[in-house]
Amino acid sequence: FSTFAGELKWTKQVLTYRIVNYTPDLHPANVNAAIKKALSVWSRVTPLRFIKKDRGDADIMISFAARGHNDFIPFDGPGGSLAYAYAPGKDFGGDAHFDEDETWTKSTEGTNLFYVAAHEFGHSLGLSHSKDPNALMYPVYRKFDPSVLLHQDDITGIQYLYGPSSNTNNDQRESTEIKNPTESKDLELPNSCSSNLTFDAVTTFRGEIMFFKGTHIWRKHPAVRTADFELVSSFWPRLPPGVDAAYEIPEKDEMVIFKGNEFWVVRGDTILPGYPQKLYTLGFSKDVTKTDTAFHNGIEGKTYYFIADKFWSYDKRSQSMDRKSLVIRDAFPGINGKIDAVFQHGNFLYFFSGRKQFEFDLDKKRVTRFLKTNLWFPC
Amino acid sequence: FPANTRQTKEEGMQLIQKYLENYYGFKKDGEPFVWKSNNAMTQKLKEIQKFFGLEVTGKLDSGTLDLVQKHRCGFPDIAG
Repeated sequence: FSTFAGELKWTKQVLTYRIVNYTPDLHPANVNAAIKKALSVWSRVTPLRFIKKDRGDADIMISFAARGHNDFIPFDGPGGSLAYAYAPGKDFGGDAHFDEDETWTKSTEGTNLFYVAAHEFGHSLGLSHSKDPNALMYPVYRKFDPSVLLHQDDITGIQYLYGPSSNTNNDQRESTEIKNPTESKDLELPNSCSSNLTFDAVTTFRGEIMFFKGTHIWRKHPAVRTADFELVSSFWPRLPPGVDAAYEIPEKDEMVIFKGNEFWVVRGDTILPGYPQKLYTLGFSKDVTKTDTAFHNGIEGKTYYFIADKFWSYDKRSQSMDRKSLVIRDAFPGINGKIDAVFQHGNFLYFFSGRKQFEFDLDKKRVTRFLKTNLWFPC
Repeated sequence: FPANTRQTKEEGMQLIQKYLENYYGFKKDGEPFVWKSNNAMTQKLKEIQKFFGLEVTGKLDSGTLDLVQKHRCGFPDIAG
């Protein structure tokens, strides 16, 4: 492997990327998937995480263009040079340009976008070309083999720059090649349309709704049909997977995330300093060791914490936590037993319990609809 | 008819020169494109052959000509 002069690399672990325009050769969803998978090739073997942005600037700007395109390396028409990317840095540093004169495909025919993108993102992260003809970073495009991606040479190179992934298990450390992540069985990803779908936590977040499940989250904007599926660690690398509860305090642009008897406060993708803190610092008695779920009612100025079939509420005005817990069904008629997740959307609360979802009208003080958990996804 | 080796040779030279300029930081120094031993071109050609594990002859042999026609990444192998 080789790095760039000065061993250029990113000094942060969470990088943003934006697909500035799309090739007409593929459906946009296939381009999104190819780019995301190409980035996951590198995030699986390093602490790096990638967050997709749909507008504004991003560390890695991805674009398709033919011939001359406002930088000093014009493309050369079909064949020859397929794409290139800049070494890490500001402005066009990290950006990846793809030659629109190629025929971009998601198969072994033509020029496979995922395969070329995985190579180019190696440059975006700081690797130059490798002399190893088996390495992904070898400069010449070979027949795309979907089963094998990173060779040991690539892994050694990228880990020379960024170190190993915090969650790499042993067999990957020894293995010489990383299988195609979306094909490996051990990555059984949760299916948002499964009738058995349950959630660890649900919360609003800057106008979106975030559904936490294991190591992943679905991000859903009410005005957008599809949901983005991301790794929790791509937002907050230090957060443990499988959170218990989360709620947003919009007026402070903060989100509070709970796991066990600790909680973190985040603003965007930044964990605020001084966290995690212990649960009792919120005013719970010390025998309270975890919360099932929680939501913040900005209108009331109250935050509700649910544990088993009871709840506590914290009043922001009096800055005090209830002295003792109350039974959930007394305050929320029709909501019985343990709650997995709850969030407020408009004047309704949505309670998730196992595979069931209850819509609760805060004015009428009763359950108004009984829904499937995946109501929010385009199933 | 015998192949027009002169034209093919010229095309091959243009191809290799373009490749060297794009990926090996070769700067044409204005002199007519001639083939003298040990000139910059020969040195650069040896760099390609060395990088790709080909026989390092400094000559535009068929293996090298075949390589420079393959699709590849547009980023240089040797930064100019």
